[in-house]
Amino acid sequence: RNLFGKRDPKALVDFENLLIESDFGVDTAVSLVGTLEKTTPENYLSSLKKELINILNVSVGGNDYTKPIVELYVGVNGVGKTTTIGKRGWTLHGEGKKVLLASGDTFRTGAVEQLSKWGERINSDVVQSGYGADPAAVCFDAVDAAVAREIDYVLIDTAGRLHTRNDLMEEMKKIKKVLKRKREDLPQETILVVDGTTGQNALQQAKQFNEAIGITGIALTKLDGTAKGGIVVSIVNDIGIPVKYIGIGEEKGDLIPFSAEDFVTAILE
Amino acid sequence: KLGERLKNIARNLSGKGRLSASQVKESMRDIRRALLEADVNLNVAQDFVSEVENEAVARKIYDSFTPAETIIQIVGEKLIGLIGKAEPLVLDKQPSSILLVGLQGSGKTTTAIKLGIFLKSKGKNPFLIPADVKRPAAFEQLRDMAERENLPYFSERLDNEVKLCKQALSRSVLKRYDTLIFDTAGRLHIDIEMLKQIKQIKETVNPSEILLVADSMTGQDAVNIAQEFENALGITGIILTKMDGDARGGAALSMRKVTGKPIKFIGIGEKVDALEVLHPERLASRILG
Ligand SMILES: Nc1nc2c(ncn2[C@@H]2O[C@H](COP(=O)(O)OP(=O)(O)OP(=O)(O)O)[C@@H](O)[C@H]2O)c(=O)[nH]1
Ligand SMILES: Nc1nc2c(ncn2[C@@H]2O[C@H](COP(=O)(O)OP(=O)(O)OP(=O)(O)O)[C@@H](O)[C@H]2O)c(=O)[nH]1
Ligand SMILES: [Mg+2]
Ligand SMILES: [Mg+2]
Repeated sequence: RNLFGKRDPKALVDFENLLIESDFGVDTAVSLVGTLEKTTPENYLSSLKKELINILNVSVGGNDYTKPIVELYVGVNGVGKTTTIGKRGWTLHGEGKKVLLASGDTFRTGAVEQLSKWGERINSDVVQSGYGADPAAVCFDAVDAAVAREIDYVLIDTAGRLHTRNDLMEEMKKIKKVLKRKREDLPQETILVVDGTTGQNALQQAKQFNEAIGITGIALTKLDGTAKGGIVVSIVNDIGIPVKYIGIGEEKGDLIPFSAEDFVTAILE
Repeated sequence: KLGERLKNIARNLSGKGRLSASQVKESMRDIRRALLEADVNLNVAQDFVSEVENEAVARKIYDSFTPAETIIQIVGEKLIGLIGKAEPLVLDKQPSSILLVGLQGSGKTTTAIKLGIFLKSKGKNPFLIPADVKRPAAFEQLRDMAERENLPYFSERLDNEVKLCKQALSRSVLKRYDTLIFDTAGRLHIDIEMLKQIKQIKETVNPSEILLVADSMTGQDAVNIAQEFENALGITGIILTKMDGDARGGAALSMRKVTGKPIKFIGIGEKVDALEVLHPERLASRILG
């Protein structure tokens, strides 16, 4: 109960609606607005901002990894995995890192050619073995190549898969197992790529993928549109996975590190 | 057959005899929440619930001793009413053109192939035009799928999507095909330049169908996407993809509401035969979960 009993019900409803329209989901929106009951109306905005930044600022894990640093990219169909890998490779190049791309999508038509074109675009080699090959085998080969060439980062592309497909989730588990068997600490990063226009299903995706193989970070794509991506707040809050990158376009430079402050400002103002 | 959520709402209302105004309000809030959790846009959900409430009053819900049944019935009717019927493709020209448009990654290229297969199965003679000149290996993706399915396609490479469509149309080979399917690059509904280009393609091609291919897991933004494509092009229908997942699909309701255009097909997988015609009851019970 705030000190002066002042409460602006209309403002509270407006905030709740704003959060719902930003894909926060009803439960999260209601509970967040609920925290405003302990403050006065003139502090609603700043209090909400502070609360959200608090939730989103979870620790982002290791930076004392041993080469090669393997980043495995997973997610449902069409969210931007392949493109995000291209952008990530470009960013790492800019930091003077040696990057190798691995074509772990041996299923979807055009996937190998698409990653190969990205490899050319960002001046990075691509390890591939064509369609129908075992994705785990491609990963195995990529790590060997990385060690031989003293590569800093291996970025592994995988086929889009719905979390409702048990067989595909098992295939993904096998990819992770094979990497771990290659070296105990691999992959150091497992990035779930989430389409920024996705609604509540993104929470289910995060839960299932995390349960299956453990996710170390989220890449939230397509935020150059009008969607707000508010579902990540539930993902961070409920599952504790940090958002690491934001995709803001289709060009190689369009991947930026996640900033809780910028993200929250874009939603609330 | 209208899912668990509605059953729970009904359970909260039944056995209470006649309802008070606050109980009706409560059940309306529950219905709204169920719709929001299904990704129906906030304003669409509010409007829907107001209509349900008005109808409930019109049917004398306060005098009814079976208010739960009445409310469930109204919700079901209104939901199925809003979703609308499956409408067939309009293929009234020789050749007729289908233009596929939508956001990045929604499933347009895959759907182009599926439509080709679908039309062939109906005795049509389709021709595919890979008009995405932007995405790396987009041409290869469509080409390889088309080759595998024995679907003829336009194989000339140009670097401008409008020029490519013009070129494709001018080919006399088209005389032997009755349906042209144009796969276009994913584009944002707020990208002025890309919208300008797709408008030019529309003017050149004069399509019988302009189908918005939309991801069924789209959230609140569905209204903006649908609205902008509708304003820019005047779409003729919607195709909802990736319905083999477990997204509730409320985006379908939002898009249908703001455009008034029919949902013509549902994508239910990555395979080329994974396309089915809309089943309104099935979509309704999925949305209400
Ligand atoms: N506007 C925008 N488009 C993006 C972004 N990220 C990816 N895309 C586009 O989204 C589409 C799909 O990207 P892909 O990289 O093929 O997605 P994917 O997850 O690898 O797809 P699958 O492998 O088929 O599951 C492409 O047209 C990309 O250019 C982004 O941040 N903004
Ligand atoms: N599970 C499932 N996957 C689908 C469906 N439709 C398309 N996909 C997959 O979604 C991903 C994107 O499909 P595309 O056909 O490349 O999408 P697009 O709209 O052409 O993408 P852009 O050209 O980049 O805008 C691919 O992995 C497809 O296999 C569907 O109905 N169900
Ligand atoms: Mg890919
Ligand atoms: Mg495409």
